[in-house]
Amino acid sequence: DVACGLAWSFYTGYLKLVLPRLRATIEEYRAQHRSNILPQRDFWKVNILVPLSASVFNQLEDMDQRIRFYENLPETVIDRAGIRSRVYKHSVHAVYDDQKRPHYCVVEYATPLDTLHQMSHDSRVGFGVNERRQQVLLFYRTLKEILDNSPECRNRYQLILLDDDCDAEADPHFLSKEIL
Amino acid sequence: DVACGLAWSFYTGYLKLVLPRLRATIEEYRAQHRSNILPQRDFWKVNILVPLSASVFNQLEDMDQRIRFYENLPETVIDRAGIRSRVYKHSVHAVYDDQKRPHYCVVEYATPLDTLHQMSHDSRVGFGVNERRQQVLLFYRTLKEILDNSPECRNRYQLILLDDDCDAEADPHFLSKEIL
Ligand SMILES: Nc1nc(=O)c2ncn([C@@H]3O[C@@H]4COP(=O)(O)O[C@H]5[C@@H](O)[C@H](n6cnc7c(N)ncnc76)O[C@@H]5COP(=O)(O)O[C@@H]3[C@@H]4O)c2[nH]1
Repeated sequence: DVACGLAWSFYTGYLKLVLPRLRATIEEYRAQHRSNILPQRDFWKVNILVPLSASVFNQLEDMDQRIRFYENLPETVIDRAGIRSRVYKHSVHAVYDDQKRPHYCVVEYATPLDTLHQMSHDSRVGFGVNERRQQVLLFYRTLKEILDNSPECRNRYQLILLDDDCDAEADPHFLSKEIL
Repeated sequence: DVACGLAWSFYTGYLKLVLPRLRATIEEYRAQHRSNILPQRDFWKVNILVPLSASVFNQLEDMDQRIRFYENLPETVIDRAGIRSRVYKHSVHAVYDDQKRPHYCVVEYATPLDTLHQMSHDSRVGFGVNERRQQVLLFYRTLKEILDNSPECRNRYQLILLDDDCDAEADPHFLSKEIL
C-alpha cells in the first residue's frame, strides 16, 4: 500500500534522523537567543499535522491566521545519499488562543501527505477522494505504530489527526484550536 | 505497493520541484565561480543512481574511490508544508576514468531506496531480499514512467539502474564506470 511506504519513508528518512536531536537543537536555540520561547521541556516535541483531506499548506498561516511563523530552529546538516551537507530544520510557530495570547510550538505538516494529494489528482493513478482518505488513515495508523515502537523517538512528537473536510470549512480557526 | 508510493513521493516532493530549476542553478553556479566545470549543456542533468540492492551510501566515495565530491550547487530555498525556507541542493562530483581524468557531473542516489533497505531489515514489515529487489524494479519502472510523462522534467535527469549485487563486488570501480 502506498500510504504504508510513505509512513516508513517519513520515519526512516526524517523522523528517525531529526527527533533524537530535537532536545539538543532546542537547547542550542535557547542558548543562542537567550530566549524564553519554549521554556517547558514537556513541549519540546514536533507537532505533526495529519489532515484527513491530505491538503498540505506550505505556510500554516494559509490554513489559519491564528498561526504565525516565529523563527526556525538551528539546522541539522548531514551527508545523505550523495548530497553533501543536506539541511533539515523545524519552524517554531506562535499559535494564538481566543484571548490573543501566543503559545509557541514546533509544528509542521506530515509532508508525505502532499504526495497522496497529488496522486489523487493524477488520472494515471486513479484513486478518488474516498480512497485517499483511507490512505491517510492507513498512513496515520502505520506511522503511529512505527513511532510507538521507536524508543529513540519517544516523547519527541505529537501526531495530530485533523478531520478537516468538514470542520475546517466551518471554522477558520479550527487548526489553531486543535494544536492548543 | 510500497515502491509505487516512494516513486511518486520522489517525483512530487523533489524532482518536480528541483529539475525545472536545474539549468538556472547551474548557470548561477558557473557565473559565481567563473567556472568551466560542466561546460556542456547536454550534461546539465541530475544522474540518479538506482541500486538494485537498495544499498544507498551517504558519501559516494564509500562506494567507489574514483568518485570525489567536488562542490555543491547553489541552494533552492522554498516554504514547504509548514517548514519555512526548506533547503534543496545537488552535489557536483568528479568521476575519474581509468586514465585518471576527472569528469564533472551532478550525481546522487534515489534516496527513497534507503527506506526500502531499512524496511527489509525490519521484522514487522517482513520482506526479504527478493521482494526488495522486486520493489526496486517497481520503483524504477514507476519513476521512469512518471518522468517520461512530465514535460517540465524533460532532459533534466538520467536514471542509472545499478546491478550492484554481483557487479559491485567484482569491481570496486563499477559505479564510476557506470556513470561514465
Ligand atoms: N518536513 C520535512 N523536512 C525535511 O527536511 C525532510 N526531508 C525528508 N522529508 C520527508 O521524509 C520522508 C523521507 O525523506 P527522503 O529523503 O527519504 O525522501 C525524499 C527525498 O528522496 C527527496 N527529497 C526531498 N527533499 C530533498 C532534499 N532536500 N535533498 C534531496 N532529496 C530530497 O524527495 C523525497 C520526498 O520528500 P518529501 O515529500 O519532502 O518528504 C520526505 C519523505 O516523506 C522531510 N520532511
